[in-house]
Amino acid sequence: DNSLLRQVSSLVRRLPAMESEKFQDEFL
Amino acid sequence: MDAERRQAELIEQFSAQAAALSSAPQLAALVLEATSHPALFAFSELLTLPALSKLTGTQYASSLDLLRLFAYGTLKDYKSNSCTLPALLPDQVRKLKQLSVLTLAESTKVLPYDKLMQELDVSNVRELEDFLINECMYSGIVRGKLDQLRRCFEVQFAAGRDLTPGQLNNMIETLSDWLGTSDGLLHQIQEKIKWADATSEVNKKHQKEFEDRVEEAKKSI
Amino acid sequence: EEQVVVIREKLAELYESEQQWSKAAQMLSGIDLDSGIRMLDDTNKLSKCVQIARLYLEDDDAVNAEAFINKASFLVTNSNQEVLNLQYRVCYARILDLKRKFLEAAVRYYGISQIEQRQIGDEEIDENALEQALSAAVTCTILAGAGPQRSRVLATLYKDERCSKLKIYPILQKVYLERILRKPEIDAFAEELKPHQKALLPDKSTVLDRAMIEHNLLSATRSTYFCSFDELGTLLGIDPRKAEKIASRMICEDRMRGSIDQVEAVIHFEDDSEGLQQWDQQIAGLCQAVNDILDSMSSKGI
Repeated sequence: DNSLLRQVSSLVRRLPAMESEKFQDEFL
Repeated sequence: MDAERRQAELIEQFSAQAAALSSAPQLAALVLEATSHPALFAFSELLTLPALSKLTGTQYASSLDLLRLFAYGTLKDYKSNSCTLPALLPDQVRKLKQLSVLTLAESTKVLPYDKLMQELDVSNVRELEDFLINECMYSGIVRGKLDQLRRCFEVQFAAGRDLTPGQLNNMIETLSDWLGTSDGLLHQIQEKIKWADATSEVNKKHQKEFEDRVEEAKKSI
Repeated sequence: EEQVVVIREKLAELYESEQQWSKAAQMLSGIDLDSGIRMLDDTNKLSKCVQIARLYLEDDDAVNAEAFINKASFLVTNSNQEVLNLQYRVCYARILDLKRKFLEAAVRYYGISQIEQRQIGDEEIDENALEQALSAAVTCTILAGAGPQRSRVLATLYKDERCSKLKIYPILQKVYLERILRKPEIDAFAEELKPHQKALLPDKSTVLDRAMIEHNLLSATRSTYFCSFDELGTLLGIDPRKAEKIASRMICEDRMRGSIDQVEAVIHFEDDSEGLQQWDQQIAGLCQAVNDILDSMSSKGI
């Protein structure tokens, strides 16, 4: 099902949840 | 999810239209309409329609190649093969740029302005930001924030594009890793809970023993 | 006194027929409603107050209209005259609108638009009138100061199916979704406004200008972390120093989150805890996405 695959693809691209430099500082 | 649902209706509509068409020129016109439609960003269902195979070997075969490009390719890919592909209308150029942003967002969540300007053939930051806001964020295919200080676009969400055969294994691997990490983390949390419970019991026992000895000492005094 | 009252009422009728609304109102306002000689019941007093207020409102005289509506507000709670009560509500909403208390006016207009009866007393309630009330509610909400209270009213209006049929629905949608409004859209909206809604404020900008600038400023915070005053000025179509002033006022009034660095001439549209909060939101979004996929799968029998 192409539609489901696209949704899963979009989900997978969301990982990791945050990646910005600013977030890394705060996370640390 | 909403974008995908909207697309599902459009895909069904175009598929039904394609099934009813018999001639190559009509199918080529349908491909043009689909690749220009402002709300359609998925083309693999159309690509796999038997009706579209009628375009192969005709003077409209390049329309099939164009559809394939819109399913999997980017603006850069079009520019490298523009001599073999039909000329694009402004709506198609805009869509290809939007799809290019989705492709870029697949590999990294922080997209530098310079890279975006190069990939999207945009000459200045103002134009790039207007495009990202109006054509990508406001159309719902991407969510994110522009960081003018660091000159980058931080992607929070990007709609999924059609998958190429090689991408499926990567996806399965990522999901397996995610599952493994989540399982591992849950296991660690369980262990911590057990440790906390056990330590709490030991502390309670120790406290009781101490209180009993204090009582004993008081009595003997 | 009785004869004077009759003369006043007749003269008021004549003025009304010649569309000299304020003169008609002045004629009626000379009638002593609390006279010891003529005993008027509350319904008659209410009727007179509302009539005078309506006449003043025909000439957009909010000050005088308000004086009589305030008198009427003591009487309306005990009134069971539905027509009068409705007229009172409409006057009150229009007065708030004229006084530029747009959010309060919007809430009242919206309440009026939700009337279910199509006949109140001898009066028929026209669908067009209800649609006008709804449209007035939307217009006033858009003109109101941007902030959390306005967001709540916007959400109510946006989710009301009737609004999707209004001519100004596209702008309502953009305002609700916090999208930047461009000049052609703002100009099109301006054509639907009444004169007092385009009035000049002490700082030489118009009511509409201020509302649009504040809205666009808030919209910018949704898509950017950070903006220079020059960029902001270009985006809002105003002088950069004015942009800074408006932004600082909104931050002080707690209607926008951010900080201003006057040395670097930039505005940061966030505070320091934004990263971790955003992380939480991202995780929630991820979980929702997983749920959506599972729902899709089960709906397809997978």
